[in-house]
Amino acid sequence: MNIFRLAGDMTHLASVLVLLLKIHTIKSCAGISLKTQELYALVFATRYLDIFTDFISLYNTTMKLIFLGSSFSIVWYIRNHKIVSRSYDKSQDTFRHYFLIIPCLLLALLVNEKFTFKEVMWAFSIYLEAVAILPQLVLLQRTRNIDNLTGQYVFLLGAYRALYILNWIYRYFTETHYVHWITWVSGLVQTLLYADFFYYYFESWKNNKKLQLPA
Amino acid sequence: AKKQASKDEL
Repeated sequence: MNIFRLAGDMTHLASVLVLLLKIHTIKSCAGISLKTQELYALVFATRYLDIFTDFISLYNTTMKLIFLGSSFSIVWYIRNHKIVSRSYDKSQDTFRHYFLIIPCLLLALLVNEKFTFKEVMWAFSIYLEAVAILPQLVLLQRTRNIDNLTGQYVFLLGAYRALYILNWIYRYFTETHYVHWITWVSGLVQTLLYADFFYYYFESWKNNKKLQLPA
Repeated sequence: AKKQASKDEL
């Protein structure tokens, strides 16, 4: 564990807590893409298959349980909670996210660390996470006024993987044979997808004006 | 050890 990875995990945890705060307290999911939440639940379900077979540390297992529990409960909230589901605008959240799943699955079958079920599922989860934010970014472009919590949620979610890139650089230089092209390339693509959001997020923060993404 | 090294991240 290094400071970049810990900061990354804490930032990821913070993004989940901000979203739970928004949904649980103001009972609203306005501006939140259910499709991105469903993709993230699938990411965690396919990445943490080894949660009961390979014990790495209490921290590792605890965080996996938090990410699994929160992602599935957020999906449940938006789909089934009587008040929250009312603030979900299905007509705006139209990204065909199933079109993301198939290519990621095919790529995982072709490019993986080992052709076993768990390794293919793990690679699938890495590829899927890289593109999981797309429905959310598309929805933000259509959302007139993005509320602060939603903006913070997306920012933290993008920042966590950027911190992970620093972690991979650190581990590359400090650990021998630490090379993982699958996570490195996917993590870079994932972070680059946030580039324009980060730009507009900082602009709105600097000029102290409402966050607005150009359509 | 090698296995865990490659999958010790979240």
